[in-house]
Amino acid sequence: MGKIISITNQKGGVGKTTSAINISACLAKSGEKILLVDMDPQANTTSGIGMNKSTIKLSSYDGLILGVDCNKLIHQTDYSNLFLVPSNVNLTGAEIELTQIDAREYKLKKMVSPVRNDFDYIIIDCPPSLGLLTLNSLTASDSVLIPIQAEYFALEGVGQLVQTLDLVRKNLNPNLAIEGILLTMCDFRTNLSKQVAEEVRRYFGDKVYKTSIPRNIKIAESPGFGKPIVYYEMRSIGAEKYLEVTAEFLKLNRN
Amino acid sequence: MGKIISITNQKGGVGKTTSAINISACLAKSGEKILLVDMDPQANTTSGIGMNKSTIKLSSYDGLILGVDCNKLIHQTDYSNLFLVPSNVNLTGAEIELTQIDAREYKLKKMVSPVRNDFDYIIIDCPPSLGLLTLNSLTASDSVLIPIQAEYFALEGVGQLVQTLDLVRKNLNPNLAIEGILLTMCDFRTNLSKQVAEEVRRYFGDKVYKTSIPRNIKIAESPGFGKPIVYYEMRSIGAEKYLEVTAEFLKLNRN
Ligand SMILES: Nc1ncnc2c1ncn2[C@@H]1O[C@H](COP(=O)(O)OP(=O)(O)OP(=O)(O)O)[C@@H](O)[C@H]1O
Ligand SMILES: Nc1ncnc2c1ncn2[C@@H]1O[C@H](COP(=O)(O)OP(=O)(O)OP(=O)(O)O)[C@@H](O)[C@H]1O
Ligand SMILES: [Mg+2]
Ligand SMILES: [Mg+2]
Repeated sequence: MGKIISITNQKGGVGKTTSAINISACLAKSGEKILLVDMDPQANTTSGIGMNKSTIKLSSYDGLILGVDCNKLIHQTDYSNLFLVPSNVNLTGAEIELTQIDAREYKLKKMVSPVRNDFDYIIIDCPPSLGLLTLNSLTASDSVLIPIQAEYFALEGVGQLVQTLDLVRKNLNPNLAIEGILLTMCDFRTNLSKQVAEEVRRYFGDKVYKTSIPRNIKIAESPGFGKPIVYYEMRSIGAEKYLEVTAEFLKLNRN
Repeated sequence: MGKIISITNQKGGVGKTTSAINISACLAKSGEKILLVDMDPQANTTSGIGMNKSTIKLSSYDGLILGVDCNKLIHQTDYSNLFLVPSNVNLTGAEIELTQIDAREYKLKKMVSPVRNDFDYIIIDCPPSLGLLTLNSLTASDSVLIPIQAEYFALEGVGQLVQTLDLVRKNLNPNLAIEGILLTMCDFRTNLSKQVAEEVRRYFGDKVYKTSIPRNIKIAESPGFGKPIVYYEMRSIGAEKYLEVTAEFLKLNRN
């Protein structure tokens, strides 16, 4: 039974896409069969993993709004065990279109349920908002993985996010759990990173992965080549840390 | 006649709020009367400038959705010449509520028009999306200032943003101009920053400010103290560069 996990944080630029791509790639490399679903109209996951956006005919929009069979949306990526439901710019209008549809928060759940058992994990990259695209993802998910950038504004938004998770549990998906909290873009030479990390560990306790991801230029370069970090520069600290946090993730899930 | 400027980019974490706060503070310091409008449900501008979110009764939500008089929403900040219309979490629901309202894209324009001539500049901080909150801001604005982080994903979204600006000009606000493009978080020791900057200058020509903002820890620290950089650490490279780009901005606007 495939586990469905949303990568969510309404704060922008905290490493949602980077974590979705790199944790998925590390899981696939360790033999897990992975479906990555891009629910962000920016389609950064789609391009960051090397898909050519202009060749994509059907996307998450078609599954969500038009009810197209998910199997028709799934692409094989260049990386073994790693499959993708791409996004494209049509998704920008989806939030407004969804407001007119019945059971609007359950559309993604309906889309991915038929393929759930074809994969070990389904990883959903969310846009930077708490609108209907993110609500759809949270409703479809077993758990949510929250990247938090080690900076002030990212810390501020955590309260709103936790409140939204409570609302989703109450009204849409009672079993939604927290998969884990991942500290990203850390530079522990600065007080700022240290203070934010302390605060996050105080708030979430052992839900915070022991591994944190440092700021690393190789991570920022890799999407420009359409490659996850473990395929772009295996010897980098970025690859090392994403492999480490994936090992932590698997240890928690295999028990 | 006050000029209204949106700070917009649907890519998350590119320095919209940081630029809104710091350009506004630098303009206020040089004698311009500034109204900062926080249109992001995250309310980062509101807290980054030192307002205590829990003491705020009325916010941009009340002006936008309930039609409350803008004068009732304006707060004096701790900094002379700098005023704020704060945001709060109610704004999260505004995007969905706006879909049911007539002339939904013109609500912000209607809200700020009555106070337009009380200020030299009205600066609007937008959320990381191209939804109805951003469309409201673009419809209310004379021009748009676009921060672009010197990284791959930020470059990718520029095409979508330019298409949206064209749509807004065609259907909602024919006079919407580009105020300027600001390169942020630059580290020109890296090829990535150099390549992105070259690409942006090739695409936008002299619309790109000569000044770019380097990555600077003092900039990331300052919102935690509720202070713009020129009040937090005047001797930092961050303060110097925001003063420089503001001088460029004023030179272009005073002619
Ligand atoms: N550990 C890291 N070191 C260096 N750069 C990073 C790191 N993680 C992410 N980045 C870069 O920071 C930027 C923001 O990351 P990313 O786009 O993954 O965040 P996001 O949360 O998905 O953003 P959005 O809110 O727009 O969806 C990107 O340019 C990315 O390449
Ligand atoms: N020049 C800079 N140097 C270092 N840090 C910066 C710089 N500019 C912004 N930051 C930091 O980077 C993060 C992202 O910036 P900011 O929140 O202003 O972006 P944004 O575009 O408003 O994000 P969102 O899309 O969530 O609204 C913040 O933590 C901010 O403090
Ligand atoms: Mg993303
Ligand atoms: Mg912001």
